[in-house]
Amino acid sequence: PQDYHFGLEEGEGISELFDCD
Amino acid sequence: LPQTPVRTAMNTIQQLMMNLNSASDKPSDNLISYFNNCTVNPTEGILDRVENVGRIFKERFAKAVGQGCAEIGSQATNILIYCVFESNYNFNFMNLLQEEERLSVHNFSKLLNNNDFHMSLLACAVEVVMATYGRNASQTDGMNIETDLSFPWILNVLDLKAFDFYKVIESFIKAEPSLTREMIKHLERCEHRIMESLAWQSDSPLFDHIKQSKEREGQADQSEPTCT
Repeated sequence: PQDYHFGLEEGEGISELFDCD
Repeated sequence: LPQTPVRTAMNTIQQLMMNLNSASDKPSDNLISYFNNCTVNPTEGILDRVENVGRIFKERFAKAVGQGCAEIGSQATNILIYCVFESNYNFNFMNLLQEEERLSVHNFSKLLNNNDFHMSLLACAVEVVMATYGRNASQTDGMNIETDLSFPWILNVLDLKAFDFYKVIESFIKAEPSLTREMIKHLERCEHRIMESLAWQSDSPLFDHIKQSKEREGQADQSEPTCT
């Protein structure tokens, strides 16, 4: 979606955010 | 035809109903293969959790809309439950595909058995339908809601921390191509509201997050020899 500002950086995803990496 | 607020509302609901046509309330075979790859198979926990969320939501929704709107409430609930099923599994599958590619990992046991992750995902799916159905319903048939069902109502209902809900929003938008522009804008507003205020409440996990990253930075500094 063009008008959404994606903020996750390279190497960041749902696994890291929930400490499940 | 010019877009009036009512027409936009009806289009959005129609879009939602179209999404539901392909709704399935069981995980797809692809998703089940991910579940089977896990050290601890999460299937039972996921199915129980979705059932619980459905039951809790039904009770709280009926209480909120008042008896006068019970019928609309139950209709909304049924739509909601199916959408949550479909969105939940669809997201899981799409997200796992992305994570598998990104991390070259096939065993997602930790993530798929993480309660905060699943509750945040379900809350996000619920919020999408609530924002679509709740606000639009009041516009289309003057439903008189006794409790404000707009965000962050769902966080209180599911006893969920705003910061955990925040963590799934971006991945949810990436994994859910059928989201309307209106819905994406709504989720972005939720993000801003969380970052501006809700995430800074005293019991927020954000503070632990900041502390841990500071500790990690501190360790990184120590590990560098001073001469460099």
